[in-house]
Amino acid sequence: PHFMIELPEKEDALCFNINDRPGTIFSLVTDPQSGILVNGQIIGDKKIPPDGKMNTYFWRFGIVHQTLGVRLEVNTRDISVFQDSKWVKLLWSDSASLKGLNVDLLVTKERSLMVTLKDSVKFVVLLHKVWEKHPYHRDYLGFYTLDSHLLSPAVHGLLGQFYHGIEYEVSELRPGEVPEKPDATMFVKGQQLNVTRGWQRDFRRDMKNGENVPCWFVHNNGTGLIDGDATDYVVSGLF
Amino acid sequence: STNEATVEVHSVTVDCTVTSRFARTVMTSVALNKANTSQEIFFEVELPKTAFITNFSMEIEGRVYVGDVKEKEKAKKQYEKAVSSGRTAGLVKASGRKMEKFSVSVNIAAKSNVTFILTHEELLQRKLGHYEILTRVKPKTRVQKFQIVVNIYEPQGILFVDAHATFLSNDLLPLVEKTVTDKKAHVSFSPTMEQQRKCPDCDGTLIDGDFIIKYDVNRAKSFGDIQIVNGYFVHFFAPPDLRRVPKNVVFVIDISGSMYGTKMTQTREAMLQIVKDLHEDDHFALIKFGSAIYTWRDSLSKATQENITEAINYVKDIDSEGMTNINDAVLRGVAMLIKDRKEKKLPERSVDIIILLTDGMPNVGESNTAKIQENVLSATGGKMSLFSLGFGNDVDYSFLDVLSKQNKGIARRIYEASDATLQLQGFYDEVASPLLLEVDLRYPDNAVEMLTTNHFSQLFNGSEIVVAGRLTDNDLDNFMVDVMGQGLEEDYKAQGQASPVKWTDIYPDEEYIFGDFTERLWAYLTIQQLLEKSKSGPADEKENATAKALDMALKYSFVTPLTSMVVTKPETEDGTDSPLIADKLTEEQRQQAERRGYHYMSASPPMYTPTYHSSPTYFVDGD
Repeated sequence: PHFMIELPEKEDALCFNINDRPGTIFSLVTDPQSGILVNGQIIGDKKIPPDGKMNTYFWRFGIVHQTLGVRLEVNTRDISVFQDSKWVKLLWSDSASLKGLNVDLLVTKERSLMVTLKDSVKFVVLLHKVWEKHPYHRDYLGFYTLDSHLLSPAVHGLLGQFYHGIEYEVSELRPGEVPEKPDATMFVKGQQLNVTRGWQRDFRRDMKNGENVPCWFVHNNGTGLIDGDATDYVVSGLF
Repeated sequence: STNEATVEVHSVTVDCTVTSRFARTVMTSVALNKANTSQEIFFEVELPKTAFITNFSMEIEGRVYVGDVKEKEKAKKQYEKAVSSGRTAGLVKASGRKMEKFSVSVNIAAKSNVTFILTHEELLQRKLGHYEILTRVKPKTRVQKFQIVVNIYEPQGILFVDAHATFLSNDLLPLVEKTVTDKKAHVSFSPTMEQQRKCPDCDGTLIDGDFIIKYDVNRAKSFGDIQIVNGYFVHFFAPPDLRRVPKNVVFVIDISGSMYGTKMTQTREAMLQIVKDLHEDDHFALIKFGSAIYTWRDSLSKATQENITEAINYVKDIDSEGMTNINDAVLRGVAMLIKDRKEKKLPERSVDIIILLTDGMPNVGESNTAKIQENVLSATGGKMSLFSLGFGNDVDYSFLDVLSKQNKGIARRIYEASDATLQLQGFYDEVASPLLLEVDLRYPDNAVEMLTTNHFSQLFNGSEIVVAGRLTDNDLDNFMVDVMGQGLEEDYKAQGQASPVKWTDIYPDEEYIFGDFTERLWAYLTIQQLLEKSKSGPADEKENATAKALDMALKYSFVTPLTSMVVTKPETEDGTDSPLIADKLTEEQRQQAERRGYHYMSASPPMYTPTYHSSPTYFVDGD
């Protein structure tokens, strides 16, 4: 999956990929103070595509708001919500909206799920439907944080650590391997990284093609940009 | 310009008249559509970014279409529909460091002529001891009549005139004609079609580049030179033979991560030269900052040979690290100057200067730019000059601009390029030699009104102070002028009497030229200063300044950042009529455009138009 940190004030964005063995579960957001947790599990292609590059995607997210007693599991097949001591199942094949005391859900048929957790966070899960008989690829999910300003300074995780901004400086633009993707040096978190100007896609507005967002790509699973390394974010269960 | 061989460019003429530093340039181009069908003809010219467009017209089939200067907001409103449907086109775009490009295209009927005329005006600024008239010419084909004519009228007398062009070959060089008499200079360049030819068998033109004229005038001693014409006066003050005032300069240098590499190397190179060039009477200090602040020494040092050698060694070792803590770095510089003054380590009669070089926005310590401006102003108490150099496009120029203006200084952009070292040194050279401090130019209250700024914190060597105003009495025979300032050893005082210039005596055959030049010079200067005031200072002053600048820009038909020129093209065959709007770009807009250009061009496939969202987004998705 590709991670994107958009910084509109700087008219800039940072991005990195994180790949691991299919089945690995990563911590995306964890805020011990508000009791919020978002974990995601990746899945691989059906088989190795001809280009030899095995892609991994998120196919399942577990979302918990301990204080509100809300628990959600979103996967490429359906959406399960636990609140008020009971589980409710929603299907991607139906448009639906669910307004609860602590959580609002809005499902747009075969497309997206918007989740608003009271006084804490708002996000969207996008469903990418792939042709069922596609020889290699399969359905996968995207996770977009829309509003995270109410989360505590202690928020962490692969996405969460960026919720309160990131300071970096880029210099020394120089030709890269591909002419339209120059390399540069990024200073971030006390380190000096080689980064590459590239672009990755935001699918919120155009589910099919996405919109390209130019970004500074940090190589090696975001090493240097993320705290620690990617394996530090591996967790044992979805909740 | 045209891509079709069926368009013949009959003439391209650039006619520039300079009267007492005020330049009016008229660029005219005549083209013929030789084809049997109508076609689009383009007119593209570049003008200095310091100039205001004042007029534009197109003559097509005997009809003249004239640009109309309107309040920017009203112009936008008037053409809101066209703007929202994307049918208007901005006519002015930034072009390089010094120029902006005006371009318009129009559909011309078969076998018809079109004449384009663009006029712009500016007050030439004296820098490093000369004025510069820059004309950029890029005709795409050879032109039947190509002509650049520049006439300079300087009643003070002309000291020298140099004319050169980036495209001048040995063959073209003799074609530059230059005639200089005591108070008038004439420069012309008019190659024939054949002389324009790039090579014997090709049709390309040699004429492509900058035509630059540099000149200076005889400097009047004591109170300067005053010219009174048609009820307006202008006072030029830059007396020769003044001794420089020692300066106490603190260099505050950004070494944050983004300076890594070329920028850091260029900064080191420039600083080495600047330190070597320090005058022995000067005192100096070096502060480098990333996240932390490092001082070379705790107080300023006299620029002795020994100290300079040690400073050079320090500069050689400057390397990048950390983030950008502008607030604490500048405040440290201010504190150092205040402390040294208090302890009488600095000459009493000397000027305190901070030169800040940064390439990024503050992101450590105080990062609220308004707060930094407030902190710095409060620390300096308006008693020292802060000059800011914004290196590259990642720093908000308007932040530095206001920061400097609030503290008797100016900001300058340093473009990331191979000559950045020279840009840095060049800026330093401009401010390196203060000649007078706190210069006051006074005129009798009952004789003048609507004065432009008449108090200046410094007069630098090679520059010039210009004050203009309106006379309340048109029949005034003379009036007294007082100039006061602080010089090296004693206060500078000069007094003089100004009389209206008799243009008929100086230029017996050409009096008609001078009609409204002084008034327009005054208007140009007033508008420029009002626009500056509209950026910094209390809110009500800003508002007042904006309103006044707008009024004057409309009255004198200047295309400024507050006004737009609306050009209505003739209707096309399908009956559509798309208005065009010529705006004046601000330095911030230029910088933003460059910033975007850099990000988009380097980052995106050619057809990509990026979408930025108003709030940050963090997401993860599939590739």
